[in-house]
Amino acid sequence: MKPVIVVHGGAGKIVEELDATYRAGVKRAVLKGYDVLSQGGSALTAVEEAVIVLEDEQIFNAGHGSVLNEKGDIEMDAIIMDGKNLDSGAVSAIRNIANPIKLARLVMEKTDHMLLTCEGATLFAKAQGIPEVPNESLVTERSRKRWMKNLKENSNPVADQIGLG
Amino acid sequence: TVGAVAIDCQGNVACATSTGGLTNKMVGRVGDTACIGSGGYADNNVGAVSTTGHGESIMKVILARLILHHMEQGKSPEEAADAGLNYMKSRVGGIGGVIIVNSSGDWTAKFSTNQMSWAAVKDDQLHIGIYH
Repeated sequence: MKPVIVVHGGAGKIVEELDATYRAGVKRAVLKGYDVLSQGGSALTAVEEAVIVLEDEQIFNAGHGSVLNEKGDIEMDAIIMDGKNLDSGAVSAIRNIANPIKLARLVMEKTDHMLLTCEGATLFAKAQGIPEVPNESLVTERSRKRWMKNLKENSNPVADQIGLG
Repeated sequence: TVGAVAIDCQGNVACATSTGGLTNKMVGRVGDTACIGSGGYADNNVGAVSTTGHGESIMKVILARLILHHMEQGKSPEEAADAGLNYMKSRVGGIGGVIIVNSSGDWTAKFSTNQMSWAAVKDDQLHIGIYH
């Protein structure tokens, strides 16, 4: 079987001046995943490694660069699934870690559960030795500006995003 | 939101999706990403899907699993993506995008939004896109 990998950096509105940055980001991610596959690595590790690259790229809404909630904080979600045995792991409303996808894989492999959320997910991350990072370190200037703009009177940011993805 | 799907040399497929969610969302709001069948699904018998878009709409139609269902019925990844995204748009008014690889190694990146950044590698050939 010849390996194949596809990645995405999110659907929505992409400003033209950032076009090259988006392209460079998805290129780095897909090549990282393909490198894993080319060396005989598993599809599971390939998708995890590709998503880690995307989480580390500040241009994308995941990990570093995540958007802010109504309180100006970051809460992230992630899922991973293995098609071999339908095993899956996920985390939701997770804070203070750089790569939620790594924690999702640990949920899949180290627990009998499929989804850990919020404080429980944080406790599990600590127990697994995932380094804790200040949430502020994940916040970009772009995300903060967007959040501030959405706080203005007559702004309805959540409804406005229905048409953006 | 970001995501990946892959098939390896053994024919195993997998998916991964990660997100910061909606900007200015309610504290505690969780969208499609963490929900199996919505933010992603992978089954060696069919293929793997990762989604992005309006989370509540994706959850209403369980988009990733819906697309795999269409593939189980004989549709190609591209046809199944169109069917799933069109259903989500017509039924609940939501738009978004998906990446898919099937168990034969056929892949697609489709979106009903104006743009979605994506990249793929097959046969050592790199493909990248943003616009329709």
